[in-house]
Amino acid sequence: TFSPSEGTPHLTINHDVIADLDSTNAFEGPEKLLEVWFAPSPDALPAGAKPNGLKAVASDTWVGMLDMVNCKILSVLDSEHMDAYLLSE
Amino acid sequence: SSMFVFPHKLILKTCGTTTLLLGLHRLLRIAAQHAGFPFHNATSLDDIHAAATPWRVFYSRKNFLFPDKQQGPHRSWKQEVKYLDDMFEGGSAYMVGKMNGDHWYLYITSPQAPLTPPRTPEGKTPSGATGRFRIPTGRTSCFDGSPGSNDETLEILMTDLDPENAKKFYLENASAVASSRLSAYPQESWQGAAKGIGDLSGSTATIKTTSTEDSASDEIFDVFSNGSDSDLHGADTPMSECPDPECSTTEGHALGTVVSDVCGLSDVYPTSKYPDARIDSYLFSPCGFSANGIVPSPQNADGQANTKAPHYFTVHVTPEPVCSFASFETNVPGGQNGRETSEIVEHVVDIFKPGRFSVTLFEAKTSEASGGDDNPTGVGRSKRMEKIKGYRRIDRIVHDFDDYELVFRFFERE
Repeated sequence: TFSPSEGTPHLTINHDVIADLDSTNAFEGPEKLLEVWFAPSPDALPAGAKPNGLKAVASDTWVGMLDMVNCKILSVLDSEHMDAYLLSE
Repeated sequence: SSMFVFPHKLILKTCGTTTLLLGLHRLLRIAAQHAGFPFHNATSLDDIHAAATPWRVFYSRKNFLFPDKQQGPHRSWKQEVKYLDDMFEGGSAYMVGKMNGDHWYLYITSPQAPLTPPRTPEGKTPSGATGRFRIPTGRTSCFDGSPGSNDETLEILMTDLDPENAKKFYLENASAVASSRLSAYPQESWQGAAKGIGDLSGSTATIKTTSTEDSASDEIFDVFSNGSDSDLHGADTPMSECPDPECSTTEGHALGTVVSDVCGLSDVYPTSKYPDARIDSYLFSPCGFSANGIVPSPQNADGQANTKAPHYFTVHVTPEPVCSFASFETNVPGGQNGRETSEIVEHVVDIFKPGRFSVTLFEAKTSEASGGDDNPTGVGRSKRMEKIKGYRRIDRIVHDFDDYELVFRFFERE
Protein backbone atom coordinates (compact mmCIF):
# COMPACT_ATOMS: atom_id res chain seq x y z
CA THR A 1 0.00 0.00 0.00
CA PHE A 2 1.36 3.38 -0.82
CA SER A 3 -0.14 6.47 0.69
CA PRO A 4 -1.98 8.44 -1.94
CA SER A 5 -0.38 11.77 -2.72
CA GLU A 6 -2.23 14.88 -1.65
CA GLY A 7 -3.39 15.44 -5.19
CA THR A 8 -5.06 12.05 -5.48
CA PRO A 9 -8.86 12.31 -5.44
CA HIS A 10 -10.56 10.46 -2.56
CA LEU A 11 -13.32 7.90 -3.07
CA THR A 12 -16.36 7.52 -0.78
CA ILE A 13 -18.85 4.71 -1.39
CA ASN A 14 -22.54 4.72 -0.42
CA HIS A 15 -23.01 1.10 0.65
CA ASP A 16 -26.59 1.48 1.83
CA VAL A 17 -27.81 2.67 -1.56
CA ILE A 18 -25.82 0.00 -3.40
CA ALA A 19 -27.11 -2.76 -1.15
CA ASP A 20 -30.69 -1.94 -2.21
CA LEU A 21 -29.87 -1.14 -5.83
CA ASP A 22 -31.84 -3.07 -8.43
CA SER A 23 -31.02 -1.89 -11.91
CA THR A 24 -32.67 -4.83 -13.68
CA ASN A 25 -35.24 -2.57 -15.29
CA ALA A 26 -33.26 0.62 -15.29
CA PHE A 27 -32.98 1.92 -18.79
CA GLU A 28 -29.88 3.95 -19.51
CA GLY A 29 -29.90 5.45 -23.02
CA PRO A 30 -29.23 9.08 -24.00
CA GLU A 31 -28.70 11.40 -21.05
CA LYS A 32 -30.14 14.78 -20.21
CA LEU A 33 -27.27 17.21 -19.54
CA LEU A 34 -27.68 20.33 -17.39
CA GLU A 35 -24.88 22.81 -16.68
CA VAL A 36 -25.66 25.65 -14.26
CA TRP A 37 -22.96 28.28 -13.93
CA PHE A 38 -23.03 30.78 -11.06
CA ALA A 39 -19.84 32.55 -12.12
CA PRO A 40 -17.52 32.53 -15.15
CA SER A 41 -14.76 30.73 -13.28
CA PRO A 42 -13.82 29.53 -9.76
CA ASP A 43 -11.86 32.70 -9.07
CA ALA A 44 -14.74 35.02 -10.05
CA LEU A 45 -17.33 34.01 -7.43
CA PRO A 46 -19.77 36.82 -6.58
CA ALA A 47 -19.66 38.67 -3.25
CA GLY A 48 -21.41 36.72 -0.52
CA ALA A 49 -20.67 33.31 -1.96
CA LYS A 50 -18.68 30.97 0.28
CA PRO A 51 -15.00 30.78 -0.59
CA ASN A 52 -15.40 27.31 -2.00
CA GLY A 53 -18.69 28.11 -3.66
CA LEU A 54 -20.82 25.04 -4.43
CA LYS A 55 -18.09 22.75 -3.13
CA ALA A 56 -19.03 24.04 0.35
CA VAL A 57 -22.37 22.19 0.05
CA ALA A 58 -22.35 18.89 2.01
CA SER A 59 -23.04 15.77 -0.08
CA ASP A 60 -26.12 15.01 2.08
CA THR A 61 -27.64 18.32 1.00
CA TRP A 62 -27.76 17.24 -2.66
CA VAL A 63 -29.71 14.07 -1.79
CA GLY A 64 -33.10 15.85 -1.65
CA MET A 65 -32.52 17.49 -5.03
CA LEU A 66 -31.39 14.18 -6.55
CA ASP A 67 -34.49 12.47 -5.16
CA MET A 68 -36.57 14.90 -7.25
CA VAL A 69 -34.54 13.81 -10.27
CA ASN A 70 -34.92 10.08 -9.39
CA CYS A 71 -31.22 9.54 -8.77
CA LYS A 72 -29.25 8.09 -5.87
CA ILE A 73 -25.60 8.68 -4.96
CA LEU A 74 -23.50 5.52 -5.45
CA SER A 75 -20.11 7.05 -4.71
CA VAL A 76 -18.25 10.35 -4.60
CA LEU A 77 -14.75 11.10 -5.85
CA ASP A 78 -13.72 14.35 -4.27
CA SER A 79 -10.67 16.42 -5.16
CA GLU A 80 -9.36 19.94 -4.78
CA HIS A 81 -11.01 21.40 -7.87
CA MET A 82 -14.21 19.35 -8.21
CA ASP A 83 -16.29 16.55 -6.69
CA ALA A 84 -17.55 13.78 -8.99
CA TYR A 85 -20.75 11.97 -7.94
CA LEU A 86 -21.57 8.62 -9.54
CA LEU A 87 -25.36 8.25 -9.55
CA SER A 88 -27.84 5.55 -10.36
CA GLU A 89 -31.43 5.86 -11.50
CA SER B 1 -25.81 9.26 -14.26
CA SER B 2 -23.28 11.72 -12.87
CA MET B 3 -22.97 15.02 -11.11
CA PHE B 4 -19.85 17.19 -11.02
CA VAL B 5 -19.66 20.00 -8.46
CA PHE B 6 -17.16 22.81 -9.04
CA PRO B 7 -16.96 25.98 -6.92
CA HIS B 8 -18.63 28.00 -9.69
CA LYS B 9 -20.77 25.51 -11.58
CA LEU B 10 -22.62 22.22 -11.37
CA ILE B 11 -22.94 19.64 -14.14
CA LEU B 12 -25.76 17.11 -13.80
CA LYS B 13 -26.05 14.33 -16.39
CA THR B 14 -28.81 11.79 -15.89
CA CYS B 15 -29.79 8.78 -17.98
CA GLY B 16 -32.93 6.91 -18.81
CA THR B 17 -36.27 8.19 -17.50
CA THR B 18 -34.90 10.49 -14.79
CA THR B 19 -36.67 13.85 -14.32
CA LEU B 20 -33.66 16.13 -14.34
CA LEU B 21 -35.42 19.49 -14.80
CA LEU B 22 -37.67 18.87 -11.78
CA GLY B 23 -34.58 19.26 -9.56
CA LEU B 24 -33.49 22.58 -11.09
CA HIS B 25 -35.27 24.96 -8.73
CA ARG B 26 -34.05 23.03 -5.68
CA LEU B 27 -30.51 23.18 -7.11
CA LEU B 28 -30.72 26.97 -7.36
CA ARG B 29 -32.16 27.18 -3.85
CA ILE B 30 -29.30 25.09 -2.41
CA ALA B 31 -26.81 27.40 -4.14
CA ALA B 32 -28.37 30.37 -2.32
CA GLN B 33 -28.99 28.69 1.05
CA HIS B 34 -25.84 26.59 1.43
CA ALA B 35 -23.25 28.26 -0.77
CA GLY B 36 -24.24 31.89 -0.32
CA PHE B 37 -24.77 32.72 -3.98
CA PRO B 38 -26.87 35.88 -4.47
CA PHE B 39 -30.61 35.65 -5.15
CA HIS B 40 -32.89 38.35 -6.54
CA ASN B 41 -36.37 36.85 -6.70
CA ALA B 42 -37.23 37.25 -3.01
CA THR B 43 -36.34 39.55 -0.13
CA SER B 44 -35.27 36.81 2.21
CA LEU B 45 -34.05 33.25 2.09
CA ASP B 46 -36.99 32.35 4.33
CA ASP B 47 -39.14 32.74 1.24
CA ILE B 48 -39.40 29.21 -0.15
CA HIS B 49 -39.05 30.56 -3.67
CA ALA B 50 -35.75 32.31 -2.96
CA ALA B 51 -33.14 30.74 -5.20
CA ALA B 52 -29.74 31.79 -6.51
CA THR B 53 -29.54 33.63 -9.82
CA PRO B 54 -27.49 31.58 -12.26
CA TRP B 55 -24.93 33.30 -14.44
CA ARG B 56 -25.62 30.96 -17.33
CA VAL B 57 -27.58 27.75 -17.96
CA PHE B 58 -27.04 25.08 -20.61
CA TYR B 59 -29.43 22.17 -21.07
CA SER B 60 -28.86 19.66 -23.85
CA ARG B 61 -29.72 16.15 -24.91
CA LYS B 62 -29.69 13.85 -27.90
CA ASN B 63 -33.05 12.82 -29.40
CA PHE B 64 -34.56 10.10 -27.19
CA LEU B 65 -34.84 6.55 -28.46
CA PHE B 66 -38.13 6.03 -26.59
CA PRO B 67 -39.63 9.51 -25.94
CA ASP B 68 -42.93 8.09 -24.66
CA LYS B 69 -41.05 6.44 -21.79
CA GLN B 70 -39.97 9.84 -20.53
CA GLN B 71 -41.72 11.55 -17.60
CA GLY B 72 -42.58 15.05 -16.40
CA PRO B 73 -41.41 17.90 -18.67
CA HIS B 74 -39.20 15.48 -20.62
CA ARG B 75 -41.93 13.98 -22.76
CA SER B 76 -41.03 16.33 -25.58
CA TRP B 77 -38.43 18.98 -26.40
CA LYS B 78 -41.25 21.49 -26.66
CA GLN B 79 -42.30 20.78 -23.06
CA GLU B 80 -38.70 21.05 -21.86
CA VAL B 81 -38.28 24.42 -23.57
CA LYS B 82 -41.53 25.68 -22.05
CA TYR B 83 -40.39 24.54 -18.60
CA LEU B 84 -37.09 26.43 -18.99
CA ASP B 85 -38.70 29.50 -20.58
CA ASP B 86 -41.08 29.66 -17.59
CA MET B 87 -38.07 29.67 -15.28
CA PHE B 88 -35.63 31.84 -17.22
CA GLU B 89 -36.10 34.72 -19.60
CA GLY B 90 -33.92 35.20 -22.62
CA GLY B 91 -33.12 31.56 -23.12
CA SER B 92 -32.63 30.23 -26.67
CA ALA B 93 -33.49 26.75 -27.87
CA TYR B 94 -31.75 25.07 -30.80
CA MET B 95 -31.94 21.78 -32.64
CA VAL B 96 -28.73 20.69 -34.32
CA GLY B 97 -28.34 17.94 -36.93
CA LYS B 98 -30.73 15.91 -39.09
CA MET B 99 -34.40 16.14 -38.06
CA ASN B 100 -35.03 12.74 -39.65
CA GLY B 101 -31.99 11.20 -37.97
CA ASP B 102 -29.73 11.65 -34.98
CA HIS B 103 -29.98 15.21 -33.78
CA TRP B 104 -29.13 17.14 -30.67
CA TYR B 105 -31.04 19.75 -28.69
CA LEU B 106 -29.60 22.72 -26.81
CA TYR B 107 -31.13 25.36 -24.55
CA ILE B 108 -28.79 28.18 -23.53
CA THR B 109 -29.26 31.40 -21.57
CA SER B 110 -27.08 34.44 -22.13
CA PRO B 111 -24.89 35.46 -19.19
CA GLN B 112 -26.99 36.71 -16.35
CA ALA B 113 -28.06 40.30 -15.95
CA PRO B 114 -29.45 41.62 -12.71
CA LEU B 115 -32.88 40.12 -12.45
CA THR B 116 -35.87 42.23 -13.41
CA PRO B 117 -39.18 41.80 -11.61
CA PRO B 118 -41.15 38.73 -12.63
CA ARG B 119 -43.67 39.25 -15.42
CA THR B 120 -46.51 37.36 -13.81
CA PRO B 121 -49.22 39.53 -12.16
CA GLU B 122 -48.80 37.99 -8.72
CA GLY B 123 -45.20 39.12 -8.65
CA LYS B 124 -45.93 42.87 -8.36
CA THR B 125 -42.70 43.66 -6.60
CA PRO B 126 -39.22 42.31 -7.26
CA SER B 127 -39.74 40.30 -4.16
CA GLY B 128 -42.77 38.65 -5.70
CA ALA B 129 -42.08 35.04 -4.96
CA THR B 130 -43.09 33.46 -8.17
CA GLY B 131 -40.02 31.31 -8.50
CA ARG B 132 -39.42 32.87 -11.90
CA PHE B 133 -35.93 34.02 -12.82
CA ARG B 134 -35.87 36.80 -15.31
CA ILE B 135 -32.65 36.55 -17.26
CA PRO B 136 -33.39 39.06 -20.00
CA THR B 137 -31.70 38.79 -23.40
CA GLY B 138 -28.65 40.90 -23.97
CA ARG B 139 -25.14 40.64 -22.75
CA THR B 140 -25.13 42.81 -19.66
CA SER B 141 -23.60 40.63 -17.09
CA CYS B 142 -22.92 41.42 -13.49
CA PHE B 143 -19.59 39.76 -13.85
CA ASP B 144 -16.75 41.17 -15.83
CA GLY B 145 -15.32 37.72 -16.19
CA SER B 146 -15.56 35.69 -19.34
CA PRO B 147 -16.14 31.93 -19.31
CA GLY B 148 -13.45 29.84 -17.67
CA SER B 149 -10.44 30.82 -19.68
CA ASN B 150 -9.29 28.19 -22.14
CA ASP B 151 -12.15 25.95 -21.14
CA GLU B 152 -13.91 23.75 -23.63
CA THR B 153 -16.26 20.80 -23.31
CA LEU B 154 -16.17 17.82 -25.61
CA GLU B 155 -19.10 15.41 -25.79
CA ILE B 156 -19.17 12.23 -27.91
CA LEU B 157 -22.57 10.51 -28.26
CA MET B 158 -22.34 7.05 -29.84
CA THR B 159 -25.06 4.68 -31.06
CA ASP B 160 -25.14 1.20 -32.65
CA LEU B 161 -22.19 0.00 -30.60
CA ASP B 162 -20.28 -3.00 -31.95
CA PRO B 163 -22.25 -5.90 -30.35
CA GLU B 164 -19.18 -8.07 -29.68
CA ASN B 165 -17.41 -5.17 -28.07
CA ALA B 166 -20.48 -4.20 -26.05
CA LYS B 167 -20.39 -7.55 -24.24
CA LYS B 168 -17.60 -6.15 -22.05
CA PHE B 169 -20.26 -4.06 -20.30
CA TYR B 170 -22.28 -7.05 -19.10
CA LEU B 171 -21.94 -8.39 -15.56
CA GLU B 172 -21.55 -11.96 -16.75
CA ASN B 173 -18.68 -11.11 -19.07
CA ALA B 174 -16.89 -8.88 -16.56
CA SER B 175 -17.20 -11.54 -13.83
CA ALA B 176 -15.66 -14.12 -16.13
CA VAL B 177 -12.81 -11.76 -16.98
CA ALA B 178 -12.21 -10.94 -13.33
CA SER B 179 -12.18 -14.57 -12.24
CA SER B 180 -9.92 -15.61 -15.11
CA ARG B 181 -7.50 -12.93 -13.94
CA LEU B 182 -7.71 -14.28 -10.45
CA SER B 183 -7.01 -17.83 -11.50
CA ALA B 184 -4.01 -16.49 -13.40
CA TYR B 185 -2.77 -14.44 -10.42
CA PRO B 186 -4.51 -16.07 -7.41
CA GLN B 187 -3.76 -13.53 -4.73
CA GLU B 188 -3.19 -10.63 -7.05
CA SER B 189 -3.18 -7.31 -5.37
CA TRP B 190 -6.02 -5.32 -6.83
CA GLN B 191 -3.57 -2.71 -8.06
CA GLY B 192 -2.16 -5.25 -10.45
CA ALA B 193 -5.59 -6.06 -11.77
CA ALA B 194 -6.65 -2.46 -12.08
CA LYS B 195 -3.48 -0.81 -13.24
CA GLY B 196 -3.78 2.61 -14.73
CA ILE B 197 -6.12 5.03 -13.11
CA GLY B 198 -8.45 2.31 -11.90
CA ASP B 199 -6.62 1.43 -8.72
CA LEU B 200 -8.28 2.35 -5.46
CA SER B 201 -6.54 5.51 -4.29
CA GLY B 202 -3.36 3.68 -3.44
CA SER B 203 -5.03 1.04 -1.38
CA THR B 204 -4.21 -2.59 -1.90
CA ALA B 205 -7.17 -4.84 -2.16
CA THR B 206 -7.20 -8.57 -2.54
CA ILE B 207 -10.10 -10.44 -3.94
CA LYS B 208 -11.49 -13.64 -2.45
CA THR B 209 -13.94 -15.38 -4.70
CA THR B 210 -16.28 -18.25 -4.18
CA SER B 211 -17.21 -19.46 -7.58
CA THR B 212 -19.98 -21.99 -8.11
CA GLU B 213 -19.74 -24.55 -10.85
CA ASP B 214 -22.41 -23.13 -13.09
CA SER B 215 -21.52 -19.65 -14.05
CA ALA B 216 -18.88 -17.08 -13.42
CA SER B 217 -21.57 -14.48 -12.85
CA ASP B 218 -22.49 -16.27 -9.63
CA GLU B 219 -19.08 -15.55 -8.30
CA ILE B 220 -19.23 -13.71 -5.08
CA PHE B 221 -16.66 -11.03 -4.87
CA ASP B 222 -15.49 -10.15 -1.47
CA VAL B 223 -13.14 -7.33 -2.05
CA PHE B 224 -11.44 -5.64 0.83
CA SER B 225 -9.43 -2.52 0.55
CA ASN B 226 -7.36 -1.20 3.35
CA GLY B 227 -7.25 2.20 1.74
CA SER B 228 -8.33 5.34 3.43
CA ASP B 229 -11.55 5.45 1.46
CA SER B 230 -14.24 6.32 3.92
CA ASP B 231 -17.58 4.65 3.84
CA LEU B 232 -20.63 6.64 2.89
CA HIS B 233 -23.71 5.56 4.79
CA GLY B 234 -27.21 5.64 3.46
CA ALA B 235 -28.71 8.88 2.40
CA ASP B 236 -30.62 9.21 5.67
CA THR B 237 -27.55 9.14 7.85
CA PRO B 238 -24.75 11.66 7.62
CA MET B 239 -21.82 10.56 5.57
CA SER B 240 -19.10 9.52 7.88
CA GLU B 241 -15.68 8.02 7.91
CA CYS B 242 -15.67 4.28 7.62
CA PRO B 243 -16.36 2.81 11.13
CA ASP B 244 -13.56 0.28 10.95
CA PRO B 245 -10.09 0.41 9.45
CA GLU B 246 -11.08 -1.84 6.60
CA CYS B 247 -13.90 -0.53 4.49
CA SER B 248 -15.02 -2.71 1.67
CA THR B 249 -15.67 -1.55 -1.85
CA THR B 250 -18.61 -3.17 -3.71
CA GLU B 251 -18.90 -5.75 -6.43
CA GLY B 252 -20.24 -3.09 -8.81
CA HIS B 253 -17.23 -0.85 -8.20
CA ALA B 254 -14.74 -3.72 -8.32
CA LEU B 255 -16.13 -5.00 -11.62
CA GLY B 256 -16.40 -1.42 -12.88
CA THR B 257 -12.66 -1.10 -12.36
CA VAL B 258 -12.03 -4.33 -14.26
CA VAL B 259 -14.16 -3.08 -17.16
CA SER B 260 -12.43 0.33 -17.21
CA ASP B 261 -9.12 -1.47 -17.40
CA VAL B 262 -10.11 -4.07 -19.99
CA CYS B 263 -12.00 -1.75 -22.38
CA GLY B 264 -9.21 0.84 -22.49
CA LEU B 265 -10.95 3.66 -20.64
CA SER B 266 -8.15 3.67 -18.06
CA ASP B 267 -5.75 4.65 -20.82
CA VAL B 268 -7.55 7.83 -21.88
CA TYR B 269 -5.57 9.65 -19.20
CA PRO B 270 -2.86 7.07 -18.37
CA THR B 271 -1.21 7.19 -14.97
CA SER B 272 2.14 7.25 -16.73
CA LYS B 273 1.26 10.79 -17.75
CA TYR B 274 -1.29 11.71 -15.04
CA PRO B 275 -0.06 10.02 -11.82
CA ASP B 276 -2.84 11.42 -9.60
CA ALA B 277 -5.70 10.53 -11.93
CA ARG B 278 -8.56 8.49 -10.48
CA ILE B 279 -11.55 6.78 -12.02
CA ASP B 280 -14.69 5.80 -10.10
CA SER B 281 -16.59 3.27 -12.16
CA TYR B 282 -19.59 1.03 -11.58
CA LEU B 283 -20.91 -1.98 -13.49
CA PHE B 284 -24.67 -2.39 -13.14
CA SER B 285 -26.49 -5.71 -13.10
CA PRO B 286 -27.25 -7.31 -15.52
CA CYS B 287 -25.49 -4.71 -17.69
CA GLY B 288 -24.73 -1.01 -18.03
CA PHE B 289 -21.69 0.98 -16.97
CA SER B 290 -20.97 4.44 -15.58
CA ALA B 291 -17.65 6.05 -14.74
CA ASN B 292 -16.37 9.41 -13.53
CA GLY B 293 -12.73 10.35 -13.89
CA ILE B 294 -10.82 13.18 -12.22
CA VAL B 295 -7.38 14.08 -13.50
CA PRO B 296 -5.81 16.71 -11.18
CA SER B 297 -3.66 19.21 -13.05
CA PRO B 298 -0.18 17.70 -13.33
CA GLN B 299 2.35 19.27 -11.00
CA ASN B 300 5.16 21.41 -12.34
CA ALA B 301 8.72 20.17 -11.97
CA ASP B 302 9.09 22.26 -8.81
CA GLY B 303 6.14 20.42 -7.29
CA GLN B 304 3.78 23.36 -7.55
CA ALA B 305 0.35 22.60 -9.00
CA ASN B 306 0.39 24.27 -12.39
CA THR B 307 -2.30 26.68 -13.44
CA LYS B 308 -3.86 24.42 -16.05
CA ALA B 309 -7.38 23.39 -15.14
CA PRO B 310 -7.76 19.75 -14.13
CA HIS B 311 -9.52 17.28 -16.45
CA TYR B 312 -12.72 15.50 -15.67
CA PHE B 313 -14.54 12.94 -17.77
CA THR B 314 -17.73 10.92 -17.48
CA VAL B 315 -18.84 7.85 -19.40
CA HIS B 316 -22.23 6.10 -19.55
CA VAL B 317 -22.88 2.90 -21.50
CA THR B 318 -26.12 1.13 -22.45
CA PRO B 319 -24.86 -2.04 -24.20
CA GLU B 320 -28.14 -3.80 -25.15
CA PRO B 321 -28.12 -4.29 -28.95
CA VAL B 322 -31.68 -2.99 -29.39
CA CYS B 323 -30.79 0.41 -27.94
CA SER B 324 -27.03 0.48 -27.57
CA PHE B 325 -25.63 3.89 -26.65
CA ALA B 326 -22.50 5.32 -25.06
CA SER B 327 -21.56 8.86 -24.09
CA PHE B 328 -18.21 10.35 -23.24
CA GLU B 329 -17.85 13.89 -21.95
CA THR B 330 -14.72 15.68 -20.86
CA ASN B 331 -13.35 19.16 -20.44
CA VAL B 332 -10.32 19.83 -22.54
CA PRO B 333 -8.49 22.67 -20.82
CA GLY B 334 -7.22 24.81 -23.63
CA GLY B 335 -3.52 24.98 -24.14
CA GLN B 336 -3.20 21.72 -22.31
CA ASN B 337 -0.02 19.86 -23.06
CA GLY B 338 -1.97 16.63 -22.88
CA ARG B 339 -3.87 14.70 -25.50
CA GLU B 340 -5.22 16.71 -28.43
CA THR B 341 -8.97 16.66 -28.77
CA SER B 342 -8.90 14.58 -31.92
CA GLU B 343 -6.70 11.95 -30.25
CA ILE B 344 -9.18 11.66 -27.38
CA VAL B 345 -12.05 11.27 -29.86
CA GLU B 346 -10.21 8.51 -31.74
CA HIS B 347 -9.30 6.71 -28.53
CA VAL B 348 -12.87 6.80 -27.20
CA VAL B 349 -14.46 5.82 -30.53
CA ASP B 350 -12.04 2.91 -30.72
CA ILE B 351 -13.26 1.71 -27.30
CA PHE B 352 -16.93 1.54 -28.37
CA LYS B 353 -16.71 1.12 -32.18
CA PRO B 354 -20.14 2.79 -32.79
CA GLY B 355 -21.99 2.70 -36.13
CA ARG B 356 -22.70 6.44 -35.78
CA PHE B 357 -21.59 9.17 -33.41
CA SER B 358 -21.73 12.91 -32.92
CA VAL B 359 -19.01 15.12 -31.47
CA THR B 360 -19.97 18.46 -29.98
CA LEU B 361 -17.14 20.79 -29.04
CA PHE B 362 -18.05 23.81 -26.96
CA GLU B 363 -15.16 26.20 -26.76
CA ALA B 364 -14.98 29.58 -25.06
CA LYS B 365 -13.91 32.21 -27.54
CA THR B 366 -11.40 33.60 -25.08
CA SER B 367 -9.37 30.45 -25.39
CA GLU B 368 -6.65 31.50 -27.80
CA ALA B 369 -4.74 28.43 -26.88
CA SER B 370 -7.58 26.06 -27.51
CA GLY B 371 -7.79 27.58 -30.93
CA GLY B 372 -11.27 27.97 -32.36
CA ASP B 373 -11.70 26.83 -35.92
CA ASP B 374 -10.80 30.27 -37.19
CA ASN B 375 -7.64 30.31 -35.16
CA PRO B 376 -4.41 29.22 -36.90
CA THR B 377 -3.66 26.53 -34.35
CA GLY B 378 -7.38 25.73 -34.26
CA VAL B 379 -7.43 25.18 -38.00
CA GLY B 380 -4.82 22.44 -37.61
CA ARG B 381 -6.76 20.79 -34.85
CA SER B 382 -10.01 21.31 -36.69
CA LYS B 383 -8.64 19.55 -39.76
CA ARG B 384 -7.65 16.61 -37.59
CA MET B 385 -11.19 16.50 -36.25
CA GLU B 386 -12.52 16.07 -39.79
CA LYS B 387 -10.92 12.69 -40.22
CA ILE B 388 -11.56 9.97 -37.63
CA LYS B 389 -10.08 6.65 -38.73
CA GLY B 390 -12.75 4.29 -40.15
CA TYR B 391 -15.50 6.95 -40.27
CA ARG B 392 -16.95 9.40 -42.77
CA ARG B 393 -17.88 12.87 -41.56
CA ILE B 394 -21.49 13.54 -42.59
CA ASP B 395 -22.31 16.90 -40.97
CA ARG B 396 -20.34 19.85 -39.62
CA ILE B 397 -22.48 22.62 -38.09
CA VAL B 398 -21.09 25.69 -36.30
CA HIS B 399 -23.20 27.80 -33.93
CA ASP B 400 -21.48 31.08 -33.18
CA PHE B 401 -22.68 32.33 -29.77
CA ASP B 402 -21.53 35.53 -28.07
CA ASP B 403 -18.69 34.05 -26.09
CA TYR B 404 -18.80 30.42 -27.16
CA GLU B 405 -18.46 28.57 -30.39
CA LEU B 406 -20.32 25.28 -30.74
CA VAL B 407 -19.02 22.91 -33.41
CA PHE B 408 -21.23 19.87 -34.05
CA ARG B 409 -19.91 17.02 -36.21
CA PHE B 410 -21.70 13.81 -37.13
CA PHE B 411 -19.88 10.68 -38.35
CA GLU B 412 -20.92 7.32 -39.80
CA ARG B 413 -18.85 4.18 -40.10
CA GLU B 414 -17.28 3.83 -43.56
